[in-house]
Amino acid sequence: MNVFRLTGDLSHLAAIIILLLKIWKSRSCAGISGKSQILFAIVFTTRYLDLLTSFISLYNTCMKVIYIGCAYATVYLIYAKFRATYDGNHDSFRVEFLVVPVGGLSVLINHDFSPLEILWTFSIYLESVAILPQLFMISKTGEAETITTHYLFCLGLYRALYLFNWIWRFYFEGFFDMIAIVAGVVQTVLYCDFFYLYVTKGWFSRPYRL
Amino acid sequence: GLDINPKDEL
Repeated sequence: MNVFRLTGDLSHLAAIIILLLKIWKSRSCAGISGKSQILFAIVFTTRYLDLLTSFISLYNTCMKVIYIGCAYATVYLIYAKFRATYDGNHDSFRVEFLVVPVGGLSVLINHDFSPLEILWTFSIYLESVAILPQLFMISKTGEAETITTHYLFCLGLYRALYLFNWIWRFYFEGFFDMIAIVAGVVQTVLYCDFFYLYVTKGWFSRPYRL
Repeated sequence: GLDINPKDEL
C-alpha cells in the first residue's frame, strides 16, 4: 500500500458516499445517470468475485463489500425508490455500444484465459468507460448540480491517483499491469474536459455549464 | 522480473 493508492481508494469511497447521500437526502436522482450506476455495479460485481475465493486483507475485503453494497443501493434508489425523479429522457446513452466491445476486448486481450481473469479484465475495461453515460447526460442537460460535480471530481481523481500508484509500484516493487494501466489512462483522460471545467469555473457559485 | 498482478488492488 502507498499514499497514492490509499488516497485514491479514499477518493473513490468519498465519491460513492457523496452520490449515495445526495440521492438519499434530496430524495431525488435528477441529473444522475442510472446507466452509469448500473455499469459501476457490474464493474464491482465482476471484479470482486475473488471475495469468494481469496482473502487479501481486512481493508481489501471491507472496501470491496462497501463498494458493492453502495453501488447496488444507489441503483436501487434510482430505479426503485426514487424512480419518479429519474430523468430517463436525458439518460439515453446506448450502453450496448460500451458493453459489447468491452466484452469482446476482454476475451481477446487478457493476461490469462480463465473465467475469473476474463471477468476481471472485463471489469477493468468497463470501468474505464462506465462514466460516459453520466458525462453524456450532463452534456445533454447542459448543467450539473454542484454536488454532482464534486462526485465526478472525486471519481475522476481516484484513477488519476492510481496512475501514480502504478508508477510507485513499478519503481519500488517491480509491479506492472499493462491492462490496468492502459485502461486507467483512458479512464482518466475521459475526465480531462470535466477536470478543466471543474477547476476553472469555480463551480461553488453556479451550476456547471458546458 | 515483473510480477504478475497479485490483484491486491481495489
